[in-house]
Amino acid sequence: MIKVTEVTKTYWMGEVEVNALRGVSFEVHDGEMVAIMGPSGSGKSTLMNILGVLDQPSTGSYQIDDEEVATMGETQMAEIRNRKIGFVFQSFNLLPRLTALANVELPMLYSGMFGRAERHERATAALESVGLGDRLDHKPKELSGGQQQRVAIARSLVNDPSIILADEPTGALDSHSTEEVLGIFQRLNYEQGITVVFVTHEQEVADHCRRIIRVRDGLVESDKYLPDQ
Amino acid sequence: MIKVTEVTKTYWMGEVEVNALRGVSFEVHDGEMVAIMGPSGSGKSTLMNILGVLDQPSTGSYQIDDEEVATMGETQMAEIRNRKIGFVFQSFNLLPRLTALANVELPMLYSGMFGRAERHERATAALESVGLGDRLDHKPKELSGGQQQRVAIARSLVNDPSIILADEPTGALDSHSTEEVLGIFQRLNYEQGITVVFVTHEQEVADHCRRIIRVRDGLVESDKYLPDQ
Ligand SMILES: Nc1ncnc2c1ncn2[C@@H]1O[C@H](COP(=O)(O)OP(=O)(O)OP(=O)(O)O)[C@@H](O)[C@H]1O
Ligand SMILES: Nc1ncnc2c1ncn2[C@@H]1O[C@H](COP(=O)(O)OP(=O)(O)OP(=O)(O)O)[C@@H](O)[C@H]1O
Ligand SMILES: [Mg+2]
Ligand SMILES: [Mg+2]
Repeated sequence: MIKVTEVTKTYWMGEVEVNALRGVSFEVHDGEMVAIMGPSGSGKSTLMNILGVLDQPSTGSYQIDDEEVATMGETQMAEIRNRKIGFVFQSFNLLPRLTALANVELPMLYSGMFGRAERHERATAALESVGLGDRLDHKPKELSGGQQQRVAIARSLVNDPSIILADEPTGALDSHSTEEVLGIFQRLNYEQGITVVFVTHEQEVADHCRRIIRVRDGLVESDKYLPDQ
Repeated sequence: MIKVTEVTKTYWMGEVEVNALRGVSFEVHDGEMVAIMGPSGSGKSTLMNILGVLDQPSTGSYQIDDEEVATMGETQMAEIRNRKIGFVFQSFNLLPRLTALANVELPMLYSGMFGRAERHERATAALESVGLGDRLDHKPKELSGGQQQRVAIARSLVNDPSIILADEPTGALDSHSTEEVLGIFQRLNYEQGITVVFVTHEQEVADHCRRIIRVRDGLVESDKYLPDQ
């Protein structure tokens, strides 16, 4: 379970203070699929970086399965990330000198959960599941924008995470690839009970979830459950 | 005027050949506003890089105002880019160590068309026109995804180009920012007769144009004029 209580995040630009999050509170229960929406610059990525244990709040509390992240050290944070979380960055964050296959194998190298042959097999299967079976040896610069995004999605799946956090996972995709990716998230959520939280600015994408949290100026503006689909 | 005739583009991955464009032909007349759509990996960015004189075709001809680009040297290509074209990259391509203001000033430094004070003034005005008047001193890492995209759009406007080429210019933007950016392009097109060509995978965005060219597997699939709006 994810539990966020009065989380703030302040960036300093010399003397100037930027309050990206100004007191955000909500819970996400195991097995939920939730969309986060909000205007450009409203704090969505800042919030996702905290949920993904990539950054810590300035003040407030963030608990993941009853463990408090705000007071953890770097080693413990890395352990939680490797064991529990699959993350898709808004800017993809692929390593430019590695192939698609090597990029997708990387999280399994960090977690040490699989041997060499199994890493290769799982990474190949994940890339095939996002329609990139014929691009395994391409480096990021040899892939289109949408293909790079799909590599980033495949990478988030390989460690069998219990939570998938994705920041605009379909932003660079056409409507067909979008449906394919959402189908993967829905299947993981429905069949394996994996918690999925993703940011989107497209209403038709958010409508695949049963709950939509809207943020504006660093605060939760609304938190609505959609009627059953 | 832009005139593309039987343009192909082939990438080599060791022994393997990737035919990103397989023979594309069309014309865009001065003052048109055209959308390019197509599935992920269909060749849109490859085509835009050629239109933007950033890359040359493998075979075929590309003429811009009756000058053949396919046989130009690098210096002549840079001159055409600086004088005629404003380009918005799908991956933004902002320089990480420069502020938003300095990134937007950069094209004017290359073209040498304006003095220091005027560069500062034009860059500030362009950033204000995309809603970033309060983020001038932020570096790319201190901006949200949508804010970075808007910096890239502001940068494409400052040299008073006669052609604006934008690769998914609203991909990272919420619906409000999307309308603002499209409004800027429409105003430049309608009031100043600037030719605008942009890639999008969102139908509502493409509907702001009177013409939609669809590509698939490196070929033009359709080229339709929309009835008057
Ligand atoms: N440098 C390269 N080397 C090898 N293949 C490449 C290279 N650049 C692009 N490709 C391939 O060429 C094809 C066209 O890529 P392009 O970037 O033009 O697609 P796109 O239509 O812009 O897709 P998207 O909507 O995902 O951005 C893709 O299949 C891609 O894998
Ligand atoms: N390192 C930083 N230093 C200063 N300000 C920052 C930094 N990172 C983000 N910001 C500011 O914090 C605010 C929130 O940014 P965030 O990236 O969370 O927005 P977002 O909701 O994800 O927007 P988008 O939809 O454009 O991706 C923005 O106004 C941004 O300028
Ligand atoms: Mg963001
Ligand atoms: Mg592209």
